[in-house]
Amino acid sequence: MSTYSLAIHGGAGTILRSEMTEEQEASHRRALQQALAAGEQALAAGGSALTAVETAVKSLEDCEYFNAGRGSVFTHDGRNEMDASIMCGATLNAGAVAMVEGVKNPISLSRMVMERSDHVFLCGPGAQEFARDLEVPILEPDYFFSDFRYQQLEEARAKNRVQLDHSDKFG
Amino acid sequence: TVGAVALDLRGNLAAATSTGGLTNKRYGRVGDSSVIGAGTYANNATCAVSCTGYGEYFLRGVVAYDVSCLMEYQGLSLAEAADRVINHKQAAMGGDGGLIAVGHKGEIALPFNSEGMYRGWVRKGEKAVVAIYR
Repeated sequence: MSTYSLAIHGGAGTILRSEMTEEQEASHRRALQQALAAGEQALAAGGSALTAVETAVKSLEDCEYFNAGRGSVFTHDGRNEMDASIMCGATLNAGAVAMVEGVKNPISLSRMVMERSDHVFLCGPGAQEFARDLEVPILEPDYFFSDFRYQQLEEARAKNRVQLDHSDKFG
Repeated sequence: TVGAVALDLRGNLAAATSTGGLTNKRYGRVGDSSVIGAGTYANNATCAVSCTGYGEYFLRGVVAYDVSCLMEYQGLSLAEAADRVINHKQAAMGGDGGLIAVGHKGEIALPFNSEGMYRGWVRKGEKAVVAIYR
C-alpha cells in the first residue's frame, strides 16, 4: 500500500458560531493542526496506523480545549472520569478503559490494556490498579482543572442536568 | 470527545477515541467512546471509525460497527455507509453528532448531523485540512 490517510475529530455538537470568538476558533484550529501533524509524521515515517491514531489522540488529550484528557469535563461531584478505546484493524485486537482518573493519556492506557493484558475493557478502580501496576503516572486533579469546565459544571448542576461539553443540549 | 482514524503505508487501519464524558454525569455513566463497536471500530477489510455525540444513541445503534457491516454485508461504499448511519438512522433516532472514518482504500468520510464538529484530515501528498463548521 503506497498511501496513507488520517482523520481526527475534537467533538461534535451545537458548537454555535456565536459561542466562539475569532481567537478561540483560531486556537482550536491550531490545536487540530498540531494533532494532525503529529499523527501524519508517524505515518510518513512508516509508522503503524495504531501509533498514528494514538499520537494524534494524545495531542488532543493534552490540549485543554477538547473534552478528553486535560480538557475533560467534570462529573456531578467535581471529578474528571475519563473513558477511551483503541482498535487495530489488522488483528481486530482492541483495548479500552472507562472511569479512570488522574491518567494523563487514557488512550495510551487503552493501548496497554490491548497489548499488555488478556482483556479488552477495564473500568473504574480496577483500571486504576492496572495503571499503577504498569507504573503509569497518576496526576493530581489540578492538572485537569479549568475555570471554563467548572463553570459548565455549575451551570449544569443549577439546571440539574447532564450536558455535552460544548453545547446547550441537555440530557 | 476526541478521536482519530488512520490507514498506514502497509494498508493497516486503526481507530482511537477518548473522552471526559458528560458534564455533571453521575452513577458511573459511560458513553460510547470506550465501547468497541459503538464509539470505536477498525477492520482492515472495511474501515476504521471514531464517533462523537450523545453517547447513548451511539451505544444503542452500535454505530461504529454498523458502518463496517454496511460495507461488508451490503457492499456500500464508506461514504454511503457513513452517511446512511449518521444522516438517516441516527438522525431518525434523535442521535446527533458525527463520526470520522477511513476506508481500506484510504478514502475518508466525516458526516455529522450537529451544527458543528471539530475535524481535520490529511492524505499522503495532499494538504492537511481543518474545519469546524459545514
